Amino acid sequence: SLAKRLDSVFKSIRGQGRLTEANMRDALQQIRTALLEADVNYQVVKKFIADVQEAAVGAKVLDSVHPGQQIVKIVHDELVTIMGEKNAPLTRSQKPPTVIMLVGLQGQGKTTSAGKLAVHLKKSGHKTLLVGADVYRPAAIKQLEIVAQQADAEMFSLGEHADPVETCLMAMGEASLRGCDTIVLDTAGRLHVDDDMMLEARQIADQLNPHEILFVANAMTGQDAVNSARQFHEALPLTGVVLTQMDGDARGGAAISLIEVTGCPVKFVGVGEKLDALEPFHPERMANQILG
Amino acid sequence: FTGNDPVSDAMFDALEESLISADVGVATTMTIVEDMRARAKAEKIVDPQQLYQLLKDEMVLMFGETAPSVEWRNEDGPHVLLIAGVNGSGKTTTAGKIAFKLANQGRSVLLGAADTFRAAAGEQLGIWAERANVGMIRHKEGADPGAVAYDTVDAAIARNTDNVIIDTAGRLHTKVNLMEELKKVQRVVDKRLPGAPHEVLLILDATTGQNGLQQASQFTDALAVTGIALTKLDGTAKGGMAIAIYKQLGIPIKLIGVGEGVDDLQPFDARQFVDALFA
Ligand SMILES: Nc1nc2c(ncn2[C@@H]2O[C@H](COP(=O)(O)OP(=O)(O)OP(=O)(O)O)[C@@H](O)[C@H]2O)c(=O)[nH]1
Ligand SMILES: Nc1nc2c(ncn2[C@@H]2O[C@H](COP(=O)(O)OP(=O)(O)OP(=O)(O)O)[C@@H](O)[C@H]2O)c(=O)[nH]1
Ligand SMILES: [Mg+2]
Ligand SMILES: [Mg+2]
Repeated sequence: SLAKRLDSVFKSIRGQGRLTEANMRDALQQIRTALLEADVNYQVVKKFIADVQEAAVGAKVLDSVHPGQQIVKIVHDELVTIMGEKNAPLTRSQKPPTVIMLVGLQGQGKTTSAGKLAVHLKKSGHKTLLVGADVYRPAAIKQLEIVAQQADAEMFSLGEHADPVETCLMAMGEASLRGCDTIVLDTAGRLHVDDDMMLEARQIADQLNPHEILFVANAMTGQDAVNSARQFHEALPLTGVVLTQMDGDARGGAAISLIEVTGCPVKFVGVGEKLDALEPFHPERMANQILG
Repeated sequence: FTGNDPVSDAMFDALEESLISADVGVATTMTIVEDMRARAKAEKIVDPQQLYQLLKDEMVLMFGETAPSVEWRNEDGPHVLLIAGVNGSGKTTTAGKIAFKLANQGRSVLLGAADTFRAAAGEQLGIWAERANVGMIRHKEGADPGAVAYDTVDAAIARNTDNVIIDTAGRLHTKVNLMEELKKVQRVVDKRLPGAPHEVLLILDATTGQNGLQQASQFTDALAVTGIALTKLDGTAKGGMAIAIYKQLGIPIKLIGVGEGVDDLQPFDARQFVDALFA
């Protein structure tokens, strides 16, 4: 863990008098390695280290009795600050329905997360309409139908020969008919470099004006997180991130990259395959996980 | 090195950045950069282009001159391919693409829908079976995956089928009971046809970071993985963790996924992979 590494850096210093610029450099190198091993993006780490260095100078770590502990605290606190010190709730519309759009790369957990959101919202008395706007993936609509049944939520789609934009538009009327105050649009997985698919996503967003556009990404995502997040953010007014498969053992450094690049908070984490496996994001816990 | 040496520290920093950014991982990157520093010094290399070419050639050599075989023939019975990996990596899609490719080569193919857990998993594989024009064995939802695998191999033996492809449910390598379930599927297949499965493909999403090494290590402990299919290389991720996996575990990449359509499957080409890594 970072704490252990820094401990060994500073153990060799103890009793030799003051901490020096050179030792500080060693400590920063250890922090850099720990973050890169956690899959935080290379450029994001570069900026982060510069910020930590500045904070350490400001906190006069060089005069401290326990420099190792102090640096770990600075790094931990910087991470928590970046990740948004407390949990950010879902936006609700003044006038129903609230529209939540799920977007992201292929296979990240959108369809499953749609069901999880319905289960989560049900607890606070909301009735959700899940909308099958993925007309490409084999049996995607069937998958969402089953997820809706399991979540005890309503489900709507125009089938897989329909236009996704039209499906989403029609869902608005359908929600009122069925007394649903929330709509979750489950869209197809798409590459940020697929212009046609990114255009489709923009059209859905333009027409539906969602109150939330959540970028769904797997916690094990590596350096590419910044690329996909950046292009999705440029194409769509993202409002939040859902980080899935947090029940694995990935360090999850992608969280930092995603938050930095989109300027959005992580609103939820997926912690399992079942539909009750959705939790609010805890920056403190994530900081500990990333630091290993 | 002196400040006015073209093969400078800045160049090795740039090399480090491109390797890490390609998901080659910290430990492997450090090893590679140190090796290259030593070689540049020993061989008095002054041209960065020359150094990059040297590294690329070295990486291609590491993967081996000949592409790993995906012939998948078995002389005494069907050839059995088992497909495994974490959730959402592209298993079902890859199983479908392989079935399509083999069927087009004139093989008889039988798909086994051993994901009996996830919503619409059977329907999804069923559509791929239709696309490939091949048969599929499927039980009802919640059935024992081992039973599906067994029945698929059993049917293939009876029908004299050339190739069996067993698709399994996504599972995190950290879930002990799910890894045990996968081992059981393998045992059951071996029981029905000794020596099977003849190929165990780990499906790895190219956007995965260093956790890919953990996945490969745990799946191989459980199943003796014989090859990797690296998917979603049509995105911007480079899949560099495949290098760390090969270096540390010796598991070859056999196939790459480059899209969501039936034809979007290619045999692994080390030269193309390495060139793309540094592009
Ligand atoms: N362990 C675990 N698995 C998850 C989690 N979220 C989703 N999954 C699994 O990840 C796989 C992919 O989930 P999907 O919901 O189909 O992903 P998707 O983004 O809709 O996929 P596409 O529509 O193809 O882009 C499934 O096997 C899910 O059960 C999670 O938080 N933890
Ligand atoms: N762009 C791209 N998408 C791919 C590729 N391979 C698979 N996909 C997509 O990734 C998503 C997940 O694929 P699946 O085949 O369902 O993945 P899986 O591993 O079977 O998922 P689970 O069974 O839920 O664990 C789907 O949307 C696929 O179309 C690929 O090579 N390129
Ligand atoms: Mg989906
Ligand atoms: Mg599958």
